[in-house]
Amino acid sequence: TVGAVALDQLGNLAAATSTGGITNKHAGRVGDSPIIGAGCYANNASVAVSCTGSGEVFMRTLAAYDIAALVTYSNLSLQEACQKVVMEKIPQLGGSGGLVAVDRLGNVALPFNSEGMYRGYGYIGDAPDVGIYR
Amino acid sequence: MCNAVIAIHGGAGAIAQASLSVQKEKQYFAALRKIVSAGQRLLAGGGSALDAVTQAVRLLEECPLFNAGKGAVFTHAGDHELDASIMDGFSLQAGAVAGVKHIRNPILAARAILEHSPHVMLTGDGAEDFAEQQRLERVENEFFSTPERFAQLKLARQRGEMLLDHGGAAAGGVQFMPPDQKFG
Repeated sequence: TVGAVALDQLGNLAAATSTGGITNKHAGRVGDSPIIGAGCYANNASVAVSCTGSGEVFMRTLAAYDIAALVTYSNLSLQEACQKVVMEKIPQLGGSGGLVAVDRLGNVALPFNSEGMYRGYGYIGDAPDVGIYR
Repeated sequence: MCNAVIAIHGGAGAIAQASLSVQKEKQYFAALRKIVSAGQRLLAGGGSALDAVTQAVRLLEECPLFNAGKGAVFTHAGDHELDASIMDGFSLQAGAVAGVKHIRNPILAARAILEHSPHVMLTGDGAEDFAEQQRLERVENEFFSTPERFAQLKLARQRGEMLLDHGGAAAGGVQFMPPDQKFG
């Protein structure tokens, strides 16, 4: 699975996700990637999120929207919301994976509970910051 | 003016540092940097967040290292079924496709649904027809295949289990889904 989130100079957020799914999947199986609110979500009032991992768990937790809801209704920071969803809720249901997220202030989070996640981010004018492992 | 930023991912899983070759690691880092840089340039030029994520995901789909578009994993049946979605935080408009087999860049189909359809998600043949109406590039299903992904399929079939992103031969490690036989 791949994905991206962005905040532009006008303060608009967007998210996108794309995938081939999981190897040896049943024909017709659909995971979280195309499900708005599960694997992809963006709202200028809160955050933009794109997920990757065990899709069925991300669907059952509405992971992407859950982060937006925690930021909006519980006033959690982006980091706190990501911590709760990726490091607590998803593992509780046996899920693994991660996500990239950005809030309306330009804070970025790239949490994952698996061994690694191919990831990167960059503000305008900065060198890209990329990583694979913890 | 906001502090514009782009963040991307290329999948997660059991990516063991010891088993990922130095050469392969360099390829991943280079691809990630290239795609982040492209997004930064677009945003610096006044481009929209929606255009930035569309471009980034299209480039990730074109890179065979990652599980989307070219380089996507195989189904149990030995072909590729692709899914994609996109959402605009300003308008709350969204678009998605699922189970498509011939659209070269599924993210462009999702974007076209966001912009030109009253619906949010189209699947299978309906999505393919819509993409054709939008004159999006169509490819044979084999276009998405790579030897590394086929090796992962063979391994998964032998084990009778499903394999998450970046857990197989391409990454050097193995991470299987629980043996719940969801593939039938």
